Amino acid sequence: SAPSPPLTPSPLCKPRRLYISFSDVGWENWIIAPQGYLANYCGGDCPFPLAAELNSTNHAVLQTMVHSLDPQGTPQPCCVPVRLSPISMLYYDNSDNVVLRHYQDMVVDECGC
Amino acid sequence: LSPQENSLLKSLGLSAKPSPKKPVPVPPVLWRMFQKRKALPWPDKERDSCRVEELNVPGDIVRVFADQGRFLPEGQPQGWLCLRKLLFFNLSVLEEGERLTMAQLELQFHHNSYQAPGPGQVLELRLYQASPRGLPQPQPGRRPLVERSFVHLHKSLLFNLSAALKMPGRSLALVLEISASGRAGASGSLRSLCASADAFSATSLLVVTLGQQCRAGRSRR
Repeated sequence: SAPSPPLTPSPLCKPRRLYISFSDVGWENWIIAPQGYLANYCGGDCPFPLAAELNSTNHAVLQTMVHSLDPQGTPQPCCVPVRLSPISMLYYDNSDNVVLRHYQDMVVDECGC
Repeated sequence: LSPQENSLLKSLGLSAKPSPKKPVPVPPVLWRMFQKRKALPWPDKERDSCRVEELNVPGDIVRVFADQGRFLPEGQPQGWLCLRKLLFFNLSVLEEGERLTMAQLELQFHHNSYQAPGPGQVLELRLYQASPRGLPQPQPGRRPLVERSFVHLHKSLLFNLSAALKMPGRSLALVLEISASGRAGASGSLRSLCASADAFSATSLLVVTLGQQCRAGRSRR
């Protein structure tokens, strides 16, 4: 039910759609619910000039400057999650007890440089 | 199992990949909590992830342990002993860094008892802490952990055992006793009062803990 990130084919740093299905990783026999969830991931460039919508840190601004002076020695800032939200999972533990656990930082809501 | 998968499971708080042998149905209380949390909008979801609102306690891990105990011989009953049972919960899955914030015992019966007892007659329920290795029967003069009287038995009885479990060990062992008490000479009706305790069905222990992830977040804040 998480809001889908925009599907614009922008090369800039943004959340990209990633649905994690627990059956794809072979965990479906012990995770009761959910069967999967929209986790998303961060992808894209953090180019010069760093636009306001790229959620850039001061560190990224300075790294961009150093990168423009020394592109070989210093990489461009990278695109990382800046806001994540939790999900709840129901599963069987190693002793067959049913566990409800809230896991933080599971869904990428926003990315930044 | 690849070392990579093991390492990922460890960061999710699991020592190994579970493979349920006798999967039990999901307790309705956990299912309700899961559905409610799934429907929360973002800021509420974030705020409540280290609190179990339904039980009004801090925590991010809720477990329901099934009872692995057995019925005990009635021994030397005082009055009308209807039922004596060892309740045993294996708590070894609790991790070292988890802090227990709530433990609630639920006793379930097949049905409510609506039969009117005789005047002054009640069902007395007592829970004693016991050692799973030692004699599971209560020692004479030992005070029960919980002592309650009922005129009618309800389908579900809840007992807060949080104080008794502040320092949880690897297991919890309790002795449950239900006895009928009342006016002498009314033994026939005491026997029928005992019959309502025969509807005893199941016991479970709901445990809420605060995991390391939430504890670290709280100290950071």
